[in-house]
Amino acid sequence: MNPDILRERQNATFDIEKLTNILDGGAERTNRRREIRELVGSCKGLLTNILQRGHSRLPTMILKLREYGISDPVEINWYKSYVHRFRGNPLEIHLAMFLPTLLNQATPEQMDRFFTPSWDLEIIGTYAQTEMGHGTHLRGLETTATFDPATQEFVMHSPTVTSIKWWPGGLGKTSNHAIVLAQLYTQGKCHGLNAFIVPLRSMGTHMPLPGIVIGDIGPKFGFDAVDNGYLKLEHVRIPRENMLMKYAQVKPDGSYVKPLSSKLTYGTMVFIRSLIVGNAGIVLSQCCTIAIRYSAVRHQSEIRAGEAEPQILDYQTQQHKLFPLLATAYAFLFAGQYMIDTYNRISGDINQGDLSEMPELHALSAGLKAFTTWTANTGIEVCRMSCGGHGYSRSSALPDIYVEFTPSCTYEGENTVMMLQTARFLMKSYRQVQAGQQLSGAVSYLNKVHHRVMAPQAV
Amino acid sequence: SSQLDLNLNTLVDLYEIRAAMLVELAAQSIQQESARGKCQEDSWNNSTIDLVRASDAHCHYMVLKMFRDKVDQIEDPGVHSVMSTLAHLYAIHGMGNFTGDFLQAGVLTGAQVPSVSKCLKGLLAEVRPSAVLLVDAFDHHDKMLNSVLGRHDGNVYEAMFEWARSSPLNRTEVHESFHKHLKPLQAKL
Repeated sequence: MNPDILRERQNATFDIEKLTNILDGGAERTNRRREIRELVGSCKGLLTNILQRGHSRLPTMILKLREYGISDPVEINWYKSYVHRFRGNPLEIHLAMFLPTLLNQATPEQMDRFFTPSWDLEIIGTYAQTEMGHGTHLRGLETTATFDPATQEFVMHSPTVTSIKWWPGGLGKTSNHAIVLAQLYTQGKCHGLNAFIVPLRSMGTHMPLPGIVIGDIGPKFGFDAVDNGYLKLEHVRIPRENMLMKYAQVKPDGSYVKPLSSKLTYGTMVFIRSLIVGNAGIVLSQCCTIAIRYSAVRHQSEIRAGEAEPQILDYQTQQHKLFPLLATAYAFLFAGQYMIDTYNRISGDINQGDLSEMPELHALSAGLKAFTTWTANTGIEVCRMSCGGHGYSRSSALPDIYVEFTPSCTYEGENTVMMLQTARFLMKSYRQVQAGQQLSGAVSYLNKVHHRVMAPQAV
Repeated sequence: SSQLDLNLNTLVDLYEIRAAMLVELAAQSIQQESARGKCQEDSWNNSTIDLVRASDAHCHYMVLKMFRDKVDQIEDPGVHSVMSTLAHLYAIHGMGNFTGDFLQAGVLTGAQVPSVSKCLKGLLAEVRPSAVLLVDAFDHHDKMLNSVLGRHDGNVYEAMFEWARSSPLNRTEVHESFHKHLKPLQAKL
């Protein structure tokens, strides 16, 4: 071991393992995470060349996932991050969004039809929401699903070039089904966005089905292992039972039953955004690990003339670059824990019919997703530059981490739009306070605003 | 006083007041736009910079609050102490970056601004002895981190040399490009 780093560890003032347990949520969780890490590390087919295409590792990855009974979403996230180290894989969306959406929004009958085949990978699914000309503004999406009572089918259609579904991971070449978000028309009325399970490719030959125009969108900044795809629907007919109907429903006569809240349709996105908050913490913690360990062994220049070159970690400027980011990494990891716990708690309430906390969860997950990914993204670059020239080498891993983390500022909701969603909730809360209502939860501090006089500061 | 109260709960309160102020300012901006006769949508659009700032402050406050709550739950004195220092650092660093907001909110005075910087420097020095241990606690295994610079054993330079030697360009002592391009060019000059 390098003597500098050895010396750093000899001066411990706290029990590292106890802190690791706190980060994992308990000693048992640490053991479980390490078990999963060992599983990935000991399996030859999983950790290979970083540039290897995603598909070749899939069989081993999936079989091991099932063999070890890794089914908890957080554990799946650990597992994926160890296998792919945030480089993505073609089944990313199948595992992270398709299956959770079925769990959250399918009726028991639909679960019987779709879940087991999806778990067995007969059905490989993705989640198609974003369109070429439309992103986070969901009401602007153009894809239509028109109910035809005569045949008891929905006609799925992409009416314009801008309505072509664009970006979903695994859509290009891997998936044979997609959950498609489309504007529902029935009895001559538009009822807004709803989710539909659309078969894309033949289960046997994997050839695109009639009316399905599908492919990969081409090379990107990173995520080379993922086939982000496009999908054009040309009057594709699907059975009425393929609409996800746990909340909203279309009856055989074409009548529409509203969901308790339109936000229920986007529950999966809230879950993913909650995961992204924690992932921002993980990525920042990786970069801090790299930059701080390197700064402990790197010696450069001199503080006092004639003395040996000090560790660069002793320079105040280096500490100023790295330690606030270290603190931020911890802050984001704890925020990630909080978000997953809150998501699970509120999901339980929603299942009991209590939707009261859902708007706050939506607002917080959107804002924190943006806040943490923006900060982490710029933080990665600070870590890279704090490693001097060697940070530019791919051997540092920092350039790869940057490339793979950058899309999180735009996927699952472009960050500025996310911040404005949070702002909408804040403004609504502010108006409620002005109207004399008492707020609870995260915005309860606004209650005080009403009683406070804003005085301009003397300049 | 020109001294800052560094109690973590006080710092959380300051962030709360900053967030409340920015929410209020964003709301006022919308109201002012409406008073000028702008429709609701245009009033909103003309206030979006303030709205994003308000959301950002709200999130900043929430993250700090979650951090404080977590620190409060830690029972081990050693871990509690180092995490408390980090939470302070997170809060003070944010105050340094957004000094204008805190001044505007009236929770920080001009006389106190230098003490934010002084306090930040003190916290950096306090974190220094634990920095490597704090990243060790993240428990990122070398195999997963896949970084020559971030190796757990710190043997960076040896590994970097080994990594360079395994570069595809070093498979042969003389690369084929020399025979194909450089040598013919040299012959022509």
